Amino acid sequence: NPDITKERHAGTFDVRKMACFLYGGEDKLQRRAEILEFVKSKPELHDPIPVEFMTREERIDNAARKIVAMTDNLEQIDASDFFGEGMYYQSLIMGRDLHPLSLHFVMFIPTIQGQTDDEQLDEWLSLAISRGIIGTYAQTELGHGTNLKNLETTATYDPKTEEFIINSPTITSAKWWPGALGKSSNYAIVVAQLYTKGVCHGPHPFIVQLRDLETHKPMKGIRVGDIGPKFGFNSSDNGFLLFDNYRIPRQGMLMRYSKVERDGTYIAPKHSKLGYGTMVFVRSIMIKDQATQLAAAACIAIRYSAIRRQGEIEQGAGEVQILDYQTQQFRLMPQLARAFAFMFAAYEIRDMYMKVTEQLTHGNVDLLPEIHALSSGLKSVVSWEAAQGIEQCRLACGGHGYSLASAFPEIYAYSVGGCTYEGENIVMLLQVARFLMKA
Amino acid sequence: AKEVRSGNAKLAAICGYLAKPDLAHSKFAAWQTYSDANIVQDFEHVARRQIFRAYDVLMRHQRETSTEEAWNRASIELCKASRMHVRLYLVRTFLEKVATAADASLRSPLTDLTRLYAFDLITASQGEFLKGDFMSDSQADGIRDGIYRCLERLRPNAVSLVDSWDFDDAELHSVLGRRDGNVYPALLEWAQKSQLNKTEVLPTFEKYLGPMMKE
Repeated sequence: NPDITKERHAGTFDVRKMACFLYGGEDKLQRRAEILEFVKSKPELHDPIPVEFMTREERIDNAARKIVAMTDNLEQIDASDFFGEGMYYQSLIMGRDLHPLSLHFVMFIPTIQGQTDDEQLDEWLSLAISRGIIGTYAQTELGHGTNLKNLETTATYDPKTEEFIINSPTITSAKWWPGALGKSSNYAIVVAQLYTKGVCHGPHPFIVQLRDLETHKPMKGIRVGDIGPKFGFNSSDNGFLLFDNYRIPRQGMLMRYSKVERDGTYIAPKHSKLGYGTMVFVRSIMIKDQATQLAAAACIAIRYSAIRRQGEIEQGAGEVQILDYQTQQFRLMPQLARAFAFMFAAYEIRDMYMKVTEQLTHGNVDLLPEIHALSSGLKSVVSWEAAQGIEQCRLACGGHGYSLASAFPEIYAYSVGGCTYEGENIVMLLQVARFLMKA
Repeated sequence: AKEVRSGNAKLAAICGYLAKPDLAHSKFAAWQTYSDANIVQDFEHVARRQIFRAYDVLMRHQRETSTEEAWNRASIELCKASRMHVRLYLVRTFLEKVATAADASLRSPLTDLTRLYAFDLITASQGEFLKGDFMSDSQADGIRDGIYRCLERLRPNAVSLVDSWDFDDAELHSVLGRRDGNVYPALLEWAQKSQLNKTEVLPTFEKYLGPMMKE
């Protein structure tokens, strides 16, 4: 297209050098190219038709097929670098949708790694990593969300049988929303109020089998299913889950930090803030994801504004590229500036998280509260401003921005979910405020 | 805020600005000479002022009601404080990162982006910057002028800047945003995949529209 080619000739810098500066070096860019080439070379990693033309069932089937093929080829990437190679590999294959193993990798496995004692780690980690089971993370309830203290699901210890009885006492206690809970997962980390010897010790994580490993039918005492179609993420079976006095062995409670002994004695965790680490890391990934989606929206709108001609500034001088209108520049360029700002912040938070994790091993937790507070605030401000920015980019493309061909509806639905999951934004801001007031 | 007010604040890097003395006025003279340090200083001033305003509002409510209800009654001011704290962090990190760009041809457009980002944020929350005459009307006008000049300077690099994000068409998944810009033929081709185009005549015609037109 002559107009977009003219734009590229007008640029005053080397695009590859800028990309290296953005992603952290030539080696990173090289790896992106290798991953892209690999994905393009494997038809089983592609969509038979564009997903926007599929029914929900077709999308779920397509996502399940692709996630198996994707994880069959994990050796193609450095799977420990989820922040970099993992996210890129997944976005190329799975696009802007979740899949049956979304929470298995991002929540189920990290929780097993972070919250189990050595014996439990041996029992569950290799099974989860080898995909022998599919796990999710069930914390949010129908009537309760970010305020964990009021979760209603209970786990009551029975010393006679050395079991925990998991129960959903009311409809509002039903677990609701977890990705892949409805139809795919056969295990879940369930967060429940722990009762032992008649005393409630607050929310604790438990690993619970949901379905028969052969037939995949729900276990007796468990009601589980899909919560229905949503604004986005429709390749994912976000689910509901209700327990009817469902019994699990004592070792079902994850016991690295707090324990319940065979006679029911409760051992409290040494430092309650230790769980913050994974939260900060998950948020750095979220912030990078939001920055990437905002940049994608700005990329689409700016490229289209370069080739779309509409109206004349000087009468008779011919229609102009709409990117020449100051108002169009003002709609789009600040969004691109934000995308850069958010991306650099995501890398900075990830680096600080690495520093804190290293300090933690020497017992130094000074930086942890400040980073935890900051990451809550960043998650809130970035997800909100990214969603607004994506919508502004969509509107700047006129009618075509409303068509699924533009990808804007998909980008917005994928990104705006970040305003509520991982903590409702206003609650996140008030968490930051609590820290600021103390400071 | 409490520790700072009581004089024994142990603050790590991120919140250090809370303990700094207030500034009477912004040092903004012109958008071309508005330095990284002056930009950060002005955001620190506004964030600090909002945090202590929220603190004073909270303290006032705590004198009248329970701690929890006081927190609820101050929560809008508290959210504004958190947002300013986060925006300060975003501006500072952006400026610090761009300053590390060794290549001048990269640093120039990136600096324009940092200015556009900061000026846009200042203008969006202009009331906070004008409060107490911290910024004068003419300084605020100078900031706005800076936005328009940055847009002008960035215009030639707009497409190259988005290209720098290294989005392959497969990842972008957008007919409108295709790298080659050949959008209109591609839109027509994309439309052919619609399920409705599998047959020339839909069953709905025989069932409803045809009979209607024959009535």
